[in-house]
Amino acid sequence: MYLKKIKLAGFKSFVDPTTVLLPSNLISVVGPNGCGKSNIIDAVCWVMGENSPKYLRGESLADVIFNGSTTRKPVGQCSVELIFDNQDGSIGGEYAKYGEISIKRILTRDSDSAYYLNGTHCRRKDIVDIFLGTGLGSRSYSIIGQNMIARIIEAKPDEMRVYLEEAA
Amino acid sequence: MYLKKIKLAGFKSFVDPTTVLLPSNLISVVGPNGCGKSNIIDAVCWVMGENSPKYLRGESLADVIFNGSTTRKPVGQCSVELIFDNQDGSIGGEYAKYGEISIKRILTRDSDSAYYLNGTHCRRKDIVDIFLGTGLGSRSYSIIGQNMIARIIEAKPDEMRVYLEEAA
Amino acid sequence: TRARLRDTYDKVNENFQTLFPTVFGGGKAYLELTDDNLLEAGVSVMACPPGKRNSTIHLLSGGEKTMTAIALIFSIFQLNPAPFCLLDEADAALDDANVLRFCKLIKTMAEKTQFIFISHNKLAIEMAEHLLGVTMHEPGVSRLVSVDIQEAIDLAGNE
Amino acid sequence: TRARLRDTYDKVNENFQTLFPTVFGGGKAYLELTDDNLLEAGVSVMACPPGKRNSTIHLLSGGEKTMTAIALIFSIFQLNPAPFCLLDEADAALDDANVLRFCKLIKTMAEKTQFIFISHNKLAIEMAEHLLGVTMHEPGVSRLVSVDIQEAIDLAGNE
Ligand SMILES: Nc1ncnc2c1ncn2[C@@H]1O[C@H](COP(=O)(O)OP(=O)(O)OP(=O)(O)O)[C@@H](O)[C@H]1O
Ligand SMILES: Nc1ncnc2c1ncn2[C@@H]1O[C@H](COP(=O)(O)OP(=O)(O)OP(=O)(O)O)[C@@H](O)[C@H]1O
Ligand SMILES: [Mg+2]
Ligand SMILES: [Mg+2]
Repeated sequence: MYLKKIKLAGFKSFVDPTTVLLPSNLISVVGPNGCGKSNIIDAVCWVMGENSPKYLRGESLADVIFNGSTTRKPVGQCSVELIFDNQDGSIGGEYAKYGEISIKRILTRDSDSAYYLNGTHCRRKDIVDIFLGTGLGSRSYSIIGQNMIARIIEAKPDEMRVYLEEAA
Repeated sequence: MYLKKIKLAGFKSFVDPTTVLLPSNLISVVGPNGCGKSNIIDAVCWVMGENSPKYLRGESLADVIFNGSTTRKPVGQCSVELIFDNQDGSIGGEYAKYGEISIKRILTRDSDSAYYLNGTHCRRKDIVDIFLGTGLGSRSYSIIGQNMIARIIEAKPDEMRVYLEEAA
Repeated sequence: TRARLRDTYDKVNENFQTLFPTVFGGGKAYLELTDDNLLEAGVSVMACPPGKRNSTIHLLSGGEKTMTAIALIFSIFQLNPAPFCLLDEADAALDDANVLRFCKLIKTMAEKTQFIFISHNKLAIEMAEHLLGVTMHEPGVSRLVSVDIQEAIDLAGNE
Repeated sequence: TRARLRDTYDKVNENFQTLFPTVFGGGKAYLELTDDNLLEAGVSVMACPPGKRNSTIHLLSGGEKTMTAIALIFSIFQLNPAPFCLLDEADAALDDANVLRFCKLIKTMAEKTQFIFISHNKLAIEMAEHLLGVTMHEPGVSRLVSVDIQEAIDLAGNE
């Protein structure tokens, strides 16, 4: 299983629909400070079910929706979709038979998030469940944000135990 | 007033007596990771009276004394001396008449620190007092350590007020 | 849960003891419990770069701490390796010798895991097979641009 | 002490409002009290890089946060400018455009203040008038070496 594409629209600074293609195993994302690189990582965290604004560098959940710039007005909704190649069937259970799996999350300012699995409406729990056992998840050690290294370095022994418990 | 020289001996990884010359106003310190660059900054903080191990990246005050390597034995004492050019008389009071001012601190493993001002034994308070009003001091905004920027960024509003109180 | 935590701790410790010398080109490191009762104990990270004496992670330099944290994070990652891994400027505090060792580690892991990494460092960018440029030509609006290696280095800001 | 704190707050806020646009090449920033009673209030840092909408420092990117923190630190420094200033890898998270702006700020301040700065970034090293090389040829023992600009760049690890 690997990640083929990330589709964003209205998510943080990616106000226009954007498709990120991921054609290989070593992809470097480059650009000046403040251009939106870390926002792509936040998008992946968010679509996998992350619900704490703190982990998404915001103050409220609605902070992920594009809230305007000097030339553009804020928008009312945002959506992110991840498209996985599952030819090797590593995502198990009822989805093992699909060669391609897509998970999507949509949020509007005046209602809750809606989740979709291969185009069909589902619960957040269904998304979290598919990733069980794969080592993936919005808080797993497969997403190392800009502050994670500093948090590990400054961790006191008690905090370090909590990190290990989360990983267990 | 400017800093002319820093003399270290037995301080952290600078076990051999070392004199750092500072001939101009723009000096860059370069070297690979772990070679001892930040230890020079710790030395300046320490000689100006810093007594909290936390601010010197140690667990106890004796952690500033060279505690050995694979080829060298630990030593029993460390000393740091700063030599200032005071031709412009900006260090005021009774020291204004000196063209050059030196402050020195010596620590041995089995006794307290001893401070020297132009070669004469003095108290820690005397050192702290000379810098009053110059904007200098071990915790002033003239020494920006490797973590200071991250601390300012992560500071909550209450913590930020404390930073301003310290500066007042 | 006690047996599970014990098992996790032992496995991470084992991974860490082999991964640290790979990342540093020598030296040794291990985890230490502050108390015999695992459920109450804290976990200290002891690291000793090549040629130095043993100490906790707090006495190391900025770059040495980053390399130790990277070795520890990947020790936990290897418990249950995910199909992809996202890294956001993990190499920021590293000098070039350490960036090269970091790249070597990532390249070996990339045989089984897909890496998407953000970096400003020329050497790390050069290890990529594909580049993804992000710009904000229109202020406040992010857009993707295709870049070649030279453009990427300019864009990332290494002159 | 209330009057003193008020005076410090006002002066730092004033310095910050002029220094931020210099450091960012535009935009605006200011301090805001969370409560009318100064002795109880917290201080929020509001920053708005050019072309973006206003927000607290926490919503900015890594590099934008660093630039904002540098502007704030020097705003406090200017209250009582010391004769020398030591900087330890203040430029770590910055891309080259921001490193160049950072260097411009330091060079202007170096007319009155002596700067001793540690950096791995080639552009920052090139701004120095003198270079101080530190090595650990003998493991665990630091020594000074004299370096020229090209050696310094190799030593700092920017190839
Ligand atoms: N909801 C939102 N709407 C519009 N813009 C947003 C939103 N949330 C964040 N941003 C903008 O996105 C920018 C941050 O982008 P990001 O953190 O991805 O930068 P980066 O490329 O990682 O930069 P660096 O190299 O400094 O880490 C900020 O300037 C912020 O103003
Ligand atoms: N008391 C001591 N005795 C001997 N060595 C010490 C002592 N205290 C610290 N050290 C050593 O000094 C080294 C740290 O040096 P320092 O923090 O100055 O590195 P640096 O050049 O700033 O590196 P970086 O570029 O990674 O920030 C550590 O490896 C540590 O082992
Ligand atoms: Mg970022
Ligand atoms: Mg350092």
